[in-house]
Amino acid sequence: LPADFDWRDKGAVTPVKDQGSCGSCWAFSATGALEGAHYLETGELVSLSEQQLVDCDHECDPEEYGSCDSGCSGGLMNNAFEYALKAGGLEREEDYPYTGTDDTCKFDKSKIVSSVSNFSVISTDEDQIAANLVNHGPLAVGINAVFMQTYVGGVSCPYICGKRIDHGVLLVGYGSSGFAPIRLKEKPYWILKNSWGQSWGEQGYYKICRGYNSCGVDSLVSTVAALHTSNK
Amino acid sequence: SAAVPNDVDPLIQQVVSESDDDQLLHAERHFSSFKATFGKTYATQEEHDYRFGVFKANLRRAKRHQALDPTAVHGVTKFSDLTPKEFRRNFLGLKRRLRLPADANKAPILPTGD
Repeated sequence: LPADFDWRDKGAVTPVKDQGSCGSCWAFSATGALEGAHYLETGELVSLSEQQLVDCDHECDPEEYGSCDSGCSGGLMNNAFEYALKAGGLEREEDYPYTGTDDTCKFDKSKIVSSVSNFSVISTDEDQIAANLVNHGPLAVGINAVFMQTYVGGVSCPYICGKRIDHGVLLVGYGSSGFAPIRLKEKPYWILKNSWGQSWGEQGYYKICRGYNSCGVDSLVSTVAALHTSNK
Repeated sequence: SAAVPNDVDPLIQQVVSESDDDQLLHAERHFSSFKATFGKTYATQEEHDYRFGVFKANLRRAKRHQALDPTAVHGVTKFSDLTPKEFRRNFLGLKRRLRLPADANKAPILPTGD
């Protein structure tokens, strides 16, 4: 594995988006992963529609009654992949633009541009997470966002952080040498793409320490593979 | 400390903590800057005063976060006028109760050496 890796340098990551006042982070995390997978499959970077997931994805966890993806009220990335698999795929952002509100489904199957061929959950082992990131593209991950409300920049290495995940983001890379002055040593970190606009964090990105499942970042990691679908 | 000759007045520096008035002025200045930076407006004076109270609480929270997370920078963000509950309700959305399906595909183990 390389010591440092960043899919942004390789053109696999779309610009930072803004979910607005809507609990649709799960949709942005899922589309980000599929955008990366689509790029690896086709060499083309396409921004995919979160609004399609917000409006049309009501996929449920069969093991827990009443736990379904529900637009601005929340969801889960793996359910979104399951929806995309069943629906046939996702439209382009420009064909089904984001409004940040729950609305009726206007999915047009003829406009599908990217399809899911498969998705998997990754073990909590950080080397496996890094290996899957490098081999299969950006990964959908969950995190506890308690420190993110006040985050401005730098590498976040909280001494104490809950492991109860409540926010969906996109893992796009990692670095080996974020200097942690108070600990007097270099700390490796993950690079996470968020969906709160470029005015938040480091131009929309969050850096968090690697090595000890900080804020539960290693707990829910998914990879997705794309099929190339022509949009005629 | 340095020795001071008898004929020179030593420089006296204030070492007591800031007064409440000073802290309030700082908070008001930060809040004005926050509103200008993020284009925040409030419909009524009551709403404005309430948000200012939330903002001050978040300044204290950012200070606590800074102590707990010294390698990052914590401070004023576009969410600084939201209570933690409002923040969770409006900007987070990963359903905690949802669990991964038992039959979810597990990614094969990849080689990581070399």
